[in-house]
Amino acid sequence: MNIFRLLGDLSHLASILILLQKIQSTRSCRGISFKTQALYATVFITRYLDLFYDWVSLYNFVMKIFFIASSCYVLYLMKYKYRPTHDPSIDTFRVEYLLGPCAVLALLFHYRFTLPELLWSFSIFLESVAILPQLFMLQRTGEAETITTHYLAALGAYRALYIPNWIYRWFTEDMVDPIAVTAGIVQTALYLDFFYVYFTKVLQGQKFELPA
Amino acid sequence: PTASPQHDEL
Repeated sequence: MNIFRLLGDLSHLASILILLQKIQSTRSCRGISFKTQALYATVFITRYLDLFYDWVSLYNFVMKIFFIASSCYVLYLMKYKYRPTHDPSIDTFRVEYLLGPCAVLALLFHYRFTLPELLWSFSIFLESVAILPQLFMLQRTGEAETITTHYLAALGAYRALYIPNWIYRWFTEDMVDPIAVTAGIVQTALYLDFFYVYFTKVLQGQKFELPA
Repeated sequence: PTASPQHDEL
């Protein structure tokens, strides 16, 4: 564990708490992509199967349980409790275009040809693109509530912090995980456009609005 | 570097 990874994980944790806060305080999931949330739940469930047979640490265990539980809870809130506030007509990204290629990539790039390892690879590739339906929705509506942009910024910061973590681990532990690193860099790159608007507008006190 | 990393990251 190093400072970059710890801050990254805390940022990830914060992003989920911000998302829950947004839904509870506005009593609405307007502006949140159900498809992205469903993809994250899929990512956590397929990646954390090792909960059943591999012990890393208490920290690791608790975080995994939290990520699985909170992602399923968000799905419940969106699908049942605040269902009327979710508008599927603007959440139109075709997720099959993500799931198919990620499955193919997992078959091509993995560390061992076993079911848990294939699912692990799949989850890594899927996580890297899971934000796309959300960003696509943002593009379509052209604006977002400020709290939603804080959620996305915290999520993006988590990914960005994992990059110095990998550089640090390369030097201190001689450890490199090419699958996670490649997918992680792609994932972080997807946020660049968002970060530009976030830093130049939202943090200056303006509303998140994309140029027409 | 290790060929088959431990999945100790989240």
